[in-house]
Amino acid sequence: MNIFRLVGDLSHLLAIIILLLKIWKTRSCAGISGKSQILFAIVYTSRYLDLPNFVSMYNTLMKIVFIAASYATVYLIYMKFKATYDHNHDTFRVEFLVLPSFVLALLINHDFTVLEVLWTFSIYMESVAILPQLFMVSKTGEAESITSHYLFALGSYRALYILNWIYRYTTEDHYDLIAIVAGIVQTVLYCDFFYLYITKVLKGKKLQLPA
Amino acid sequence: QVEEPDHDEL
Repeated sequence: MNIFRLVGDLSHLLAIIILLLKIWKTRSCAGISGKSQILFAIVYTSRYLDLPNFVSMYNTLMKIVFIAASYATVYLIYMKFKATYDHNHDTFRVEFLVLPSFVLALLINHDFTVLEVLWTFSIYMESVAILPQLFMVSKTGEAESITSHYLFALGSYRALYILNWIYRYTTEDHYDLIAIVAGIVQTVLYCDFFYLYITKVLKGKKLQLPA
Repeated sequence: QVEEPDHDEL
């Protein structure tokens, strides 16, 4: 474990908590893409099937929290507060993300076993899972500031993981190209948002995308 | 037997 990965995981945890609190407190999931949240639930389910393999208390605890929180979020969006779910703007065709991710996982992986292919699928899936949410923000042309804080924390987590991979390569000579390439793609997808967040939201303005 | 790559990261 290193500081980059720890802060990255905590940023990830913060993002998930911000989102859950936003939906629970405002009793509304307006502006939130349910499709992205379903993709995240798929990501954690397919990645943490190795939950029984004990790595550390921290590892097991975080996996359980991520799985539970992702399903709780999907439940809140599609069941409890489904009246506030914005169908009209959450229209990204997720099949164009799931299928290519799965096919790519079958073609490019470290080991052609069920667990390893599913882990690889979760890595590819996670790198594009935020697209429906970013697409929804671009369609509505704006995002509540709490939603942009969620996106900033979520985007920062994988950006910090890149620093973790650099650190691990230089100190432990350990690297995983699949995770690194997907993590770079994932972080690049946030760049446009990061720019808007830093230039606008941090100055107290609302996140308005140029229409 | 290719040893199963361990994924110790979340």
